[in-house]
Amino acid sequence: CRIQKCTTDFVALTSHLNSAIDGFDSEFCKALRAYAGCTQRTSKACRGNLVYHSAVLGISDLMSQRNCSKDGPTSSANPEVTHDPCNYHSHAGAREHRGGEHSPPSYLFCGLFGD
Amino acid sequence: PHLRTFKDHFQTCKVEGAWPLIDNNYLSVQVTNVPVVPGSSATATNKITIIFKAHHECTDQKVYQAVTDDLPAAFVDGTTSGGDGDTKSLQIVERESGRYVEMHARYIGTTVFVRQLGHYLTLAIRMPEALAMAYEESQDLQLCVNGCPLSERIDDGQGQVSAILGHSLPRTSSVQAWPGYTLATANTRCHEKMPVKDIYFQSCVFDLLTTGDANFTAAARSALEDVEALHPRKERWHIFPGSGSRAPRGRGAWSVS
Repeated sequence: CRIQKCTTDFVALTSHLNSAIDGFDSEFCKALRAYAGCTQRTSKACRGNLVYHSAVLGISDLMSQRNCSKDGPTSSANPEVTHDPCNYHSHAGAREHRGGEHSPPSYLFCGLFGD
Repeated sequence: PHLRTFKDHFQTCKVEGAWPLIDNNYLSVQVTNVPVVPGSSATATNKITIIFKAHHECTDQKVYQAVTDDLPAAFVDGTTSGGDGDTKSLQIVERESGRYVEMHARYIGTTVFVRQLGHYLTLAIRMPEALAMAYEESQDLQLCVNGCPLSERIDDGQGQVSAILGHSLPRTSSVQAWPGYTLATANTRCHEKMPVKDIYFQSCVFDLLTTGDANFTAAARSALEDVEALHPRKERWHIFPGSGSRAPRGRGAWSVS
C-alpha cells in the first residue's frame, strides 16, 4: 500500500540532517509534514496495515516532541514525497526529472466514429 | 466504423459485434457495432463499455457503460468519480446531457470522450504511450493498437473509402427511403461542416452515401474536434491521401499533415 515508500522518503530526507546545525528543527518539521501528507494519501489503501497505523502514530508523536505545526511548508527535495501519486502528470514529470530530462510524457490518440 | 489508431492509421472496418479497442493493465474499452443499413457491411457503434481498473490508492475499479439513447454521466455503480472525495483521481463530466460526457482519469493521465450523434456513439481517447503499451502478450486484440484485422476492413486496404464509393453501396429497396445524396450533394453537405478535405471529410461523404443519415456529418465533424482537443501533435490532426509514410501494414498511401 506504499506506506513503506513514505517511510523510505522520510528517511532519505532526514538522514543528512544534523541536530547540531542551525535550522535542524525547521527542516525536520518540513520532512515530518511531508511524511504526514504521504501517509494521508495512502490512508485508504493502507487502512488495514499495521505499519501504516504505526507510522501515523509515530509522526504524531514526533511532531509533538519537536513542536511542529501541522500547517506549513513541506520538504520538496525529493519529488517523490511531495508529488501526488494519483496525478500521472506529476508522477511522469518526477520520473522524467530524475532521468535528467524535462520532456513531457508522450501521449497517443485513438478515435472511433461514423459507419 | 471509422477507426483512427494509436499509430494514426485510419481504417474503415466492419467489426460487427463486440470488439476490444483497448485492453491493457489500466484500461479496457470495448465497443459493440451493428449494421446500419441492409445490404451493406458498414456498421456503427451502439454500445461502449469502459473499465478503469483498480489502481493502488487512487481508485477502485470503475465501469462505465453507454448504449444508444442511454449515455449516463455516471459509472454503473451510480458514482461519478473514483478515488477519495478530495483527490477525485477519476471523474465523469457531463458536457451535454445524454449526448456528451468526458472521463478524466488523472491517475493514468487519460481522457475519454463519449458522444452520441444520431443513433450511434463515438469515442475518443488520449492516453500516455507508456501505459497504452503496458499489456500482456495475450491481450493482443486491441483495435486501437493493431487496427482492424484485414478481413474486417471495408476500405481498400489503404484506408481509402472514397475509392470504393459506388462499388460497395447497398442497392436494396431501402435506398429509395434515403434523402437521396449523390456524391456531389454529399460532398457539398460535408464541405459545409468540414472545409478541409481530409480523411474525416471523406468519411463523412462515405457515411452520407451509405446511410443517407445526416447525423453522420455531425459525427465526423465532432470526431475531428475531438482529435483537435486530444491529439498531442497538431501536425498530425489531419490525414490526407497522398504519398505518405504512414500507410498501415506497409501498404497504401495516407499521409498526415
